[in-house]
Amino acid sequence: GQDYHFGLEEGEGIRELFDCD
Amino acid sequence: PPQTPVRAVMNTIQQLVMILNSASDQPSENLNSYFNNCTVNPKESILKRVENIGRIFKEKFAEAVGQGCAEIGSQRYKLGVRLYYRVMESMLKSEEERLSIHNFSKLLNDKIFHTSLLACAVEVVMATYGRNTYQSHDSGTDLSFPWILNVLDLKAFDFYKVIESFIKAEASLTREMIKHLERCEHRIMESLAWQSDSPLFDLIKQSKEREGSVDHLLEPTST
Repeated sequence: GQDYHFGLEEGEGIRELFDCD
Repeated sequence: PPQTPVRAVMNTIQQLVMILNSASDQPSENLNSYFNNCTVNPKESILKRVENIGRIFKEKFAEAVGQGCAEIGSQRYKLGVRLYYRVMESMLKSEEERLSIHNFSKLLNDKIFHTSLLACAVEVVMATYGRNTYQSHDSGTDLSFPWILNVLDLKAFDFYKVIESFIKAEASLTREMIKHLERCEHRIMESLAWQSDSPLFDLIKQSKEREGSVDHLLEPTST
């Protein structure tokens, strides 16, 4: 099967995902 | 650095086992300095949460596979905590480089972030060490995903948020482990995130309100 698909864009990281930006 | 095919293939389970076996049960110096840089130092609440969740996990594990295997549960959890600290440090390092900030107080004092990250680490350990050791016990309870979510009382959508960052942050994951996390991701997207108590619905509502458009998307009950 193909590799993991990294979906997060530029400027998106764990901090943004948990509304801490 | 994103996971490259070669790196994933080269990594073996032995690598992660060796890393976890030699890792410390406590946060490293580096991680402690991140804690100290926070406006509100999160260390005490982190240690307390690791202890509380540990008690619950070991209890539920023993319930599921029999008291005779209780020791295996505490071993799994111990390695999970080591991986949790290791990945947290790696995540903070890359966030620090990406955002050039040093104070992660809000993130590191976020209970859901920690519970999700810890759950992901324990899930990887459970998947890595597999079930063969306690397979013989006909426990009936399947400990594979999403069992960990019920044990930690964690919403699938919140668990989903850490998966990609976890894979990016932990270079020693094998191909099978990444595939396992990817299957968890798909299961969450396809069904678990849409259960009626999911935080997803509030988020959709909030984004709709922010957009100010008519809220036709949300049905009163999720079907």
